[in-house]
Amino acid sequence: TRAEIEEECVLQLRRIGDKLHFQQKLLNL
Amino acid sequence: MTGCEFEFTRELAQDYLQHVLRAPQPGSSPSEASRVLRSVASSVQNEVERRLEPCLDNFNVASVETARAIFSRVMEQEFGDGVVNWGRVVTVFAFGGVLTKRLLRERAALDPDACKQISHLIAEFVVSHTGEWIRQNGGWEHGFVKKFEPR
Repeated sequence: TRAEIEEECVLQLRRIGDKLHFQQKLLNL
Repeated sequence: MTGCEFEFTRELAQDYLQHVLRAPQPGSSPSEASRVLRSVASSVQNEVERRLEPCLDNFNVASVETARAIFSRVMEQEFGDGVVNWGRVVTVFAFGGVLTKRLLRERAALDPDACKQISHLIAEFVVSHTGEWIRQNGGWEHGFVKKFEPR
């Protein structure tokens, strides 16, 4: 369904965004 | 956030979309925040495209209105858990870039107004949903740039 597809997009974007956030934190340690 | 901050964010979005579409404004000199955003968001753009491609293949992004509806629903949910960080803020721009590229693919030629409308949409979301967090975290110039500029 459309809702399931959008939910998958949301999960992927959160994963990518949070990964970038933690990578940046590690670089700044 | 002030109107001035909205305009700054809209210019960031416009510059990034033009960068994604490889259509830079002649004679324009991007701000430091624009340069860093281009670099950081481009670095995740491919991953966003690859991971979202199977999902977005189910949508026909044939108009700005369709792009707006998809963008608003997905972004509202992404930040619906209350977590804000610069990585997630960057994904707002990258997702806007993905939708703009799909719009271009569906419509063959993208009129400049469409790009402006998507930029406005990105800025509207960023300012209303993350503006206060951005301000508390140093803003674009003193928060984002300092954290993400190349060393």
